[in-house]
Amino acid sequence: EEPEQSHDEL
Amino acid sequence: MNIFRLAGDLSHLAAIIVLLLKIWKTRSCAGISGKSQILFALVFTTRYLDLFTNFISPYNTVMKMIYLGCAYATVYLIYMKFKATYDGNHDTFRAEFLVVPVGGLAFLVNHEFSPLEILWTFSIYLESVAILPQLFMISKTGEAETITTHYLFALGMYRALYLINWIWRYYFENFFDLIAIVAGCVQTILYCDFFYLYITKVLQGKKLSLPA
Repeated sequence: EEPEQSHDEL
Repeated sequence: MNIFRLAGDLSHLAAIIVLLLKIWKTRSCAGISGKSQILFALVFTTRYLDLFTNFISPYNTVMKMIYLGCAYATVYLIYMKFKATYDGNHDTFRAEFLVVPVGGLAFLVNHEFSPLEILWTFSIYLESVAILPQLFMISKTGEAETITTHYLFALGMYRALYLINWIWRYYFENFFDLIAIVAGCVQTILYCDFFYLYITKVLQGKKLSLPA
């Protein structure tokens, strides 16, 4: 299962 | 947050501010590609839509707002306030040749087929090539003002530092985002030729000019 992407980077 | 990412973010911020100050102080945007700046404004707009949906940290929110504000201020200065100094004749890269394929790719290769996620992916792909109109303009005129090269160097450093950040995060946080990493590598590679010229010419006190 793929982890959910959080996009915490700029 | 690790030191490489913080340094990368600050380098990115420095690049954006150097460019704004250059235009503001010289009252001129000569040598700057307005198309690259529009693409960067589009990159930030499509990536930071999550400002409305997802809170990460005060640092994250503030930086996003600064990047967005500066990107639009730069576009405003180039196309409105100092329009007379804009070098449109040399800014001839066809931006649609970047935006359309990148849009298609974002539809095909993404983490999740949802509007916000596709726009985020689009912004990542677009950022990796958004500097091309600027590099094309320099190759066309054969030269760049020293301050413009400092801007490009800081922008390239931001990407190189992010690559180190991803290696760090992979080892210590078990985090990796393949889309961001591949696009980041492409983007950094585009700067390599410029890095070479910057180190061999600009840092030796010479103006950046290309052989005819």
